[in-house]
Amino acid sequence: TVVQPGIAVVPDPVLRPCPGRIRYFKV
Amino acid sequence: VPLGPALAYRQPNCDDPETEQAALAAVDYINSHMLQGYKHTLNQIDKVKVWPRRPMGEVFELEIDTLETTCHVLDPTPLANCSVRQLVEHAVEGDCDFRVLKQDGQFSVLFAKCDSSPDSAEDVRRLCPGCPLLAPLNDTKVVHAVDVALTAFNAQSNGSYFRLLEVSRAQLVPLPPSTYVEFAFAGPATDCAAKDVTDPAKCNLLAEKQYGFCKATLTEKIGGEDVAVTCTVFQTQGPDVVTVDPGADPAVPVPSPPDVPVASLVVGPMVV
Repeated sequence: TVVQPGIAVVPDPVLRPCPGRIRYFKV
Repeated sequence: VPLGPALAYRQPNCDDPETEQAALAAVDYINSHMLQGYKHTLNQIDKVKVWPRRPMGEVFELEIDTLETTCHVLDPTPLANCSVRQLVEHAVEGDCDFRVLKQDGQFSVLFAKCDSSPDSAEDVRRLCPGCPLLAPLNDTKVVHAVDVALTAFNAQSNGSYFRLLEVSRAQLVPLPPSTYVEFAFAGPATDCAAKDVTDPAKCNLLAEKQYGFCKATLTEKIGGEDVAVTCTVFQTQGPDVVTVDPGADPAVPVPSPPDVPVASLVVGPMVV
């Protein structure tokens, strides 16, 4: 059995879809 | 019989243009349906889920944060021209849940639920130790300041008698010791003229209502108090402006400018 050497999987930066951008300021 | 394919929702980004369009339609909806307080503007989209809807369309399930602006809900000023209440003025945040239907490119609100809450006193004090905080609207000083300010405004507005609609904001200012209030009024749709009013409760609102908004400060001083009030009457085409010379004799009505039809009451920011 040919074992694929473990490839370090670096998760691509998860685009945080939410919460979205703050348009003014956070209370 | 197996159920139809489970209705799965999709989760676009909160800053997707389509999501933002749905959120802006929802904010317009609350501003056009609120009956008191101030207009709110979109500050942040917290969550979004988009459900397919049979037979057509999609339903956006949104959670958004809003911020209070300085425009009263009755003020015809476009939201884009309303400034956001700043933190040092004791900002107010709204938390809203919406369901917005998108069909044929149009957005319509199916459900809306919003709660608003002022920023904490600690946050305001951290930014501005000496800034006044929001006061309870039924505080005796607040009620008195509104009463004095509206009376002063009525005394100056030739012949019309405006009635209090809502105290929308108040602050007890430590130095100089004073009370700052903002309130909305309706009128002059009453059948009373200011000079004849003995018991305002007996004035009946007439059909042609007009709305307006005042900002006033009642300053305590030795042996009395001073009131400064600025009011705007909202006309259908937006607030008009006329100033009344505080020194003028209130009994002598201010003639409206020749180009203004006498029928339209042109009243605006007036300092008494």
